Amino acid sequence: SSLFVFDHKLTLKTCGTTTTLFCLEELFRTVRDHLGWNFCLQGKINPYKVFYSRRCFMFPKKQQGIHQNWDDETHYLDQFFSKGKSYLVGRLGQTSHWNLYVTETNKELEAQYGGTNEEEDDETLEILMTGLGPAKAAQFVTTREPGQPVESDGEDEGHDLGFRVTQQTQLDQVYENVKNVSFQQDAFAFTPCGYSSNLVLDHEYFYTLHVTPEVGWSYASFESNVPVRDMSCGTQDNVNVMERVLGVFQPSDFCLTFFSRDFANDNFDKLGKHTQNLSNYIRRDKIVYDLDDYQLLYLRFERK
Amino acid sequence: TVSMDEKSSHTYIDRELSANLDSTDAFEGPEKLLEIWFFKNANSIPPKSKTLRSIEFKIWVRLLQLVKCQVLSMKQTEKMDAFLLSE
Repeated sequence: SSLFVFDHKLTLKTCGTTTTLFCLEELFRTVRDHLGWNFCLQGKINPYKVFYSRRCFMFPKKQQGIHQNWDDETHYLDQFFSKGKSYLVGRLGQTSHWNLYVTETNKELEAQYGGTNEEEDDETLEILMTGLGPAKAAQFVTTREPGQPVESDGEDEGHDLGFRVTQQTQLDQVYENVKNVSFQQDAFAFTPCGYSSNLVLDHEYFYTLHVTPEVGWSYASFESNVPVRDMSCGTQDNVNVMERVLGVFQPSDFCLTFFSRDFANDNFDKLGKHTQNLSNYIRRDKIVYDLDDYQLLYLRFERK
Repeated sequence: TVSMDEKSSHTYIDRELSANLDSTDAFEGPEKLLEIWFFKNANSIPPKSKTLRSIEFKIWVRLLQLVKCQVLSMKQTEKMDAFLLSE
């Protein structure tokens, strides 16, 4: 799991049976008490924008509380936010479908403090993969045992192994860093298996990976807000990023979502057009959603 | 265990958690993704206001306990704090 905190926004991505939404009340109390940010309006909270999403769970009954059921999560979110909309993304009945909750942009807040009105693009690429290639999944299994004594000056084995896995799998080379900006990574290899990493480019762009390699329910996710064209000086696009990620995991199925604020974002077109004839995969679904001031592309693929 | 480690490139690392974490029961892959934009960008934050990044580390630890996550490590950059979490 990962948390990214910026000055004005945060992204929390959690795996397993975590209870992500149970932090909401305390989070908004904290920003009110510590920062003086009060977003309350007629009993609801109205920040600039909220997204909550997840792919459908493999084992929903093992989730805790409201997270067992999308309707319960939506109901819970509606208690906080006044202008939320809930979407099912993909095909109903497919085990790979995806759920999304998004609030209407609070444009009054935009004007309130005289911030820049310049429209900056914001893009997020997410690739959710299942049925990982067995040899590929094996890269994320370790032999160390939990509970080893901690040496005060010794190496941290989980982070050390995570670093090596990142290098060996070339997950640190997903992006062409042509601009030669700062690159930082923080990776952890879980024991007996599993892997998480945060990789940060130019102090503000991240991509994050989470892998559960167990046979039968193997899964890997890749999420990125890296503006690939800018970072690579035009030598790379998100189709190429997708191909590199698929090469690391060789999944049997995957779905890709791409959010973009800029309707003229060229990766939106490229992902829509250039993924029709991938050599190893058949594209089963392509759906475009127009969400207030964002557009969302959803693609689903199966191995040939 | 919450301690700052100046020796590594991490801003924070929890060696004890790292050594003892067992992922055997972490069976569910698909994640829950929550993204909250309090303001459109950093320039839209009220003048003279503190920002999310001025919230103390121990408060994030407490918030994450509600989510059932612990902080394994954290790296600060000029514009972002990136936490790597248990689970």
